Amino acid sequence: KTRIIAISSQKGGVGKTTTVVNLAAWLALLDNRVLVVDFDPQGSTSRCMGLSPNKLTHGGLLEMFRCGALELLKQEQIEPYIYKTMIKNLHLLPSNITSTEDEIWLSQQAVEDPELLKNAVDLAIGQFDFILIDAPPSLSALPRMALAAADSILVPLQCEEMALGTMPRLLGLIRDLQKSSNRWLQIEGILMTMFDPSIGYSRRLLEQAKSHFQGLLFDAVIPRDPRLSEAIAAHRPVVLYDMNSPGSLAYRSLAQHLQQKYRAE
Amino acid sequence: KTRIIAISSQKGGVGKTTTVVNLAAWLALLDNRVLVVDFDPQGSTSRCMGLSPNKLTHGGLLEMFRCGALELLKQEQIEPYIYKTMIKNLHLLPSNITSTEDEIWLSQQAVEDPELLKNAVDLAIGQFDFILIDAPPSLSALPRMALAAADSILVPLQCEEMALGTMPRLLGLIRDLQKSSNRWLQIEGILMTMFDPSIGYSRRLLEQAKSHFQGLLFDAVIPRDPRLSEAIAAHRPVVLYDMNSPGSLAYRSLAQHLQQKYRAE
Ligand SMILES: Nc1ncnc2c1ncn2[C@@H]1O[C@H](COP(=O)(O)OP(=O)(O)OP(=O)(O)O)[C@@H](O)[C@H]1O
Ligand SMILES: Nc1ncnc2c1ncn2[C@@H]1O[C@H](COP(=O)(O)OP(=O)(O)OP(=O)(O)O)[C@@H](O)[C@H]1O
Ligand SMILES: [Mg+2]
Ligand SMILES: [Mg+2]
Repeated sequence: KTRIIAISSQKGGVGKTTTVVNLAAWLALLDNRVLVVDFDPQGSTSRCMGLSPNKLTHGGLLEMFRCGALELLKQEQIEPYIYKTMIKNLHLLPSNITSTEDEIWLSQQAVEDPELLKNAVDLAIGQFDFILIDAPPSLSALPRMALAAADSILVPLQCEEMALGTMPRLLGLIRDLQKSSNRWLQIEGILMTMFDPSIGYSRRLLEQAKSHFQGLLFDAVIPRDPRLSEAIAAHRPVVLYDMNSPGSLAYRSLAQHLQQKYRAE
Repeated sequence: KTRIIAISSQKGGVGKTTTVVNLAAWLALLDNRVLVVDFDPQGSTSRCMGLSPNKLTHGGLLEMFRCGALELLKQEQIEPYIYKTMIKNLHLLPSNITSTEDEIWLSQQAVEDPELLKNAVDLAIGQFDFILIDAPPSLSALPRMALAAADSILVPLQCEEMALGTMPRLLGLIRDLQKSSNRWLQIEGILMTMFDPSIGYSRRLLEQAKSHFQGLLFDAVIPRDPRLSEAIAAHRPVVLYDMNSPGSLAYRSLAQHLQQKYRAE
């Protein structure tokens, strides 16, 4: 069965896109069929995967939203909305939002047509082993829609106080959704990111998160690693840039953990 | 005359809140009367300034939005919406958004009642030398409203490829607003943040930005400085935590630049 995971955090710049791109690439390299949904109008995931939002002729978020939940129910395939990527087994439903009007309209549709993403993702069930959704940095209509469509949420938590301060409202939204539109929503785990063992407050924050969120933290901790940023600048996942860098190996162990949990026959 | 500056970037985690909190604190220390508007439902600026969103009894964004643009026009004072902070000369209009429903409603109001922030800020003109607005990480209704109410925009640009990739759409929105609701909107400047001279791609990116955005970059460049994060963890501006740290001194020189530009008599 396909596992649908939303990567979400209200805090900006915590490594949501970096996690989606590199986790997806490693899962695909481990022979899983992976679909990434770039659900952030910012479009960074699409750019990282070589598909710049303003160059896309068909499909993507815009066409999916224009279609609407009801019409999506009648469709048979996800193909009209997705693109191949540089990695076999890895496809992308890109974000092709290029104006503030479109971005505002998308948020309005997320309120008025709440089944939209779920119906789109349902088209891909069975064809993929994992569907990863990159959500925008807020707790507004679009992230809520991503959580409502997912089986579980993976929360990147940057080793910074500001990021920790935004966790209570996210956990509150998860509880609300579990009582309403997504009773099966689970927390896949909390992924500590940009950990820097040479900085005292980064070590203290990791210890604080371990005791605060007992049991929810993944074993994998993503270290601060400049090669992750360099790979992004080269528009490729780190596995195609510097496969054995510390950041890349940490994403590999996260991918192996998810593969063993959901695909071990 | 009061100078109204919106600190905005579509990219998350680039240092918007860190810039607002520390620039405001230094401007206040240099004897300017400063109002900070936390226009991000995330509420990080409010938490940094010691006013946690869920502990606020009156005022703030919520009451301001409930009042509406028309009613704000009839008011005389900004006092009912703002709070004192730990620094003399520095006041805060906090973000007191504590649920997804409120956050969605705020974005809807930003579309239906576009003069709201402008009319609120107008109440404070003359009483403050600088008004700094912390905008959320997107190019949706709330950031558009912040830009429409401002005299100028200060854009933090993290020394990272992902941040650079989001600049074209922001510059496009600025151009659109200059032709419509805010003909006088200027670019105050681009502030390079989290610069790390020990990392090659960080140096390359700074050079790239200097040639790409000629003349728009401030002389002040904010270095990566763990003391900035530690100050946030201590819920105080860096000037009250480690006044002579590299990050703090860079924000002081930015404050001095703005003071000389707008208040030199
Ligand atoms: N482990 C890491 N080490 C070093 N740099 C990193 C790491 N993870 C991410 N980065 C860099 O930090 C910045 C923020 O990461 P990213 O853009 O993935 O976060 P995000 O949560 O998706 O941001 P947004 O909220 O804007 O969507 C990027 O420039 C990225 O290249
Ligand atoms: N110059 C710096 N050196 C080191 N750390 C920094 C620096 N500036 C900001 N930070 C840290 O980086 C993180 C991101 O900064 P900040 O939260 O101010 O960005 P933001 O743009 O306001 O984010 P958001 O998009 O979530 O509103 C914070 O944890 C902050 O403490
Ligand atoms: Mg992102
Ligand atoms: Mg912020």
